[in-house]
Amino acid sequence: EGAVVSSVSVDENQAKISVFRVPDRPGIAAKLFQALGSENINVDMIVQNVGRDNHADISFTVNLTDLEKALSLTREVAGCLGAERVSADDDIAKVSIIGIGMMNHPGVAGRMFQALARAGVNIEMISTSEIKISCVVRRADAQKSLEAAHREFIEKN
Amino acid sequence: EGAVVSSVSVDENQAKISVFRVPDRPGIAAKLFQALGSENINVDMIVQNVGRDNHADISFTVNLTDLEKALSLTREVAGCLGAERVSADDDIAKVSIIGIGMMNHPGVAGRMFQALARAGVNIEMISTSEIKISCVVRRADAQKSLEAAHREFIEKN
Ligand SMILES: C[C@@H](O)[C@H](N)C(=O)O
Ligand SMILES: C[C@@H](O)[C@H](N)C(=O)O
Repeated sequence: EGAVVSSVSVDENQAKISVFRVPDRPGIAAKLFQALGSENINVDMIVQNVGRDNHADISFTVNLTDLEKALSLTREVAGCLGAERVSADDDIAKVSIIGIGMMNHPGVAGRMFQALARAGVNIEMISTSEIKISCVVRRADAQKSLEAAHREFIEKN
Repeated sequence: EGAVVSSVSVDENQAKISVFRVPDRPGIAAKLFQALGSENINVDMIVQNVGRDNHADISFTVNLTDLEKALSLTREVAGCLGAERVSADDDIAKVSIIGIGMMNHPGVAGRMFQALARAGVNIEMISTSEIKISCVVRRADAQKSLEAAHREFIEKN
């Protein structure tokens, strides 16, 4: 079979913001992201996992240069939404593998996660599409993560 | 500006599995997804948000036809990992908008979430990449969600 993963990359210019325990009902995600959009803040990853007891956490990443503006806007909106708290983290890196139809290749995700694990890297967030698997890790692990993914997917093929 | 979103879709043939409160340390995601991969189970979305007190939740979707096998395997692995519990949900739909460089168009995500909100649809999970924003909703909301996204992005352009 041909190489499934065509490239690996790491982005060290992002920050993440998390909004904890927003009400899990229609209109909440809309309010937050409409506010960010109206200020022309580019959002890259958006991650929300299943909620519990009618509340959910929503995290997203922005360019480091937009962090201050995004954070103050998020705090404002989160206050209106009744969120428990907002956190910001400018010490992240986003490591990604890109390929075609990766989701039809069982095992690709496991290989990526194992490559990071072998390098001692903790995976803090995961978001996927058919063409991309992205993991948020510590900024200090950026190069180590890129090399691990490169060894696993580019050098072996 | 040209249309950013080129198509909208809904997938009613998926189920989700969530593994709650796994240890948030290297190797955990690897174990779970290597196991699924070794059984040739195709995984579509994988979502993990930031953890709390050293534990994280990991959710993923599979084809309905793979649910039984995926669930029993996940329960096995989750047991070894010390997860608090595993849940399965075969009543979901995944609604997506697809486009080019969506993440450079602030406001696209907000428009999608607002379209769903206006239709009274609750967003249960969110996962994104530059070319795709996907939301997990109730299966019963599948058509309503597709129509809302279509009205917002295809009919307006
Ligand atoms: C948490 C948030 O996604 C909410 N469920 C909404 O639909 O907006
Ligand atoms: C929770 C899981 O992603 C863990 N942090 C890992 O690196 O495998």
